[in-house]
Amino acid sequence: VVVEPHVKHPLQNRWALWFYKNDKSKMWQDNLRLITKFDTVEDFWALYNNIQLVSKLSSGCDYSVFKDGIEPMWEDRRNKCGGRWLITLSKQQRHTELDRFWKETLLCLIGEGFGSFSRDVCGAVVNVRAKGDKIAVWTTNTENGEAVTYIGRKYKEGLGLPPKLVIGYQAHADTATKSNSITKNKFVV
Amino acid sequence: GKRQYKRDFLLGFQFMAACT
Repeated sequence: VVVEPHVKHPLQNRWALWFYKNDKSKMWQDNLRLITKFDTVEDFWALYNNIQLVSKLSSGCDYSVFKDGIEPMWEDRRNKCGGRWLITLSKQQRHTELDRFWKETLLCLIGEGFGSFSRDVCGAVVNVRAKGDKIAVWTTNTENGEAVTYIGRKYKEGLGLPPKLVIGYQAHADTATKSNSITKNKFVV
Repeated sequence: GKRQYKRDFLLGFQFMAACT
C-alpha cells in the first residue's frame, strides 16, 4: 500500500497577516504587528479558524492581509500610487455582515479571484471602529483603470452586494491629504 | 499557470483539518 503524502494546496502568493491595536502611548508603527505568513489553503484556514473573528475585536483594531513583502501602509512602494475599494458598514452590520464580508474578501484575495488583474491587488484591511467598521481592498496603481474597475466589479459581486449599491475607490494620496472626512472617489462600480 | 481557487473550493477546506 502506497500512502500518498499529504500535499497542501499552494496559493499563488504568500500572504502576511498583520494586527493593529490602537495604543495611544505608542507610535503608529509600533502598534502594527506582523502575526504570521501563509502560502497554502490549509495553512490559511488553520490561521483563520484560530484567530478572533473580526466582530469580536475591540474598537480601534485592524486586521490586514497583504502579499508578502508589502507593508499595510500608504508609504510602501507598492501602495503609494495606489488606492482602495472601500466598504463602509453601519453599526448594525457588525453583527450581521462584518465577519462574512471579511471572509469573502480573504477568499477573493487568496483564490486570486480577480483573474490576471489579481496581480494589481496589494492586500485588504478591516478596521473595527465604534463609528462604523470598514473593509478595503488595496490595489497598487490608481492609473490602472481597467484593473481597478474589474477588481471593483468582481469584489462587489463576491460580497453579494446589490447592483444598485455603489462602492467607491479612493486614491491613498487623496485620503492622506484630505482636509475633511470626505475623500473623493476616483472610480465607482 | 496561475493558482486560482474558487470560493466554494476554498470553503471546502475550512473544517477539514479539524475533522481529520
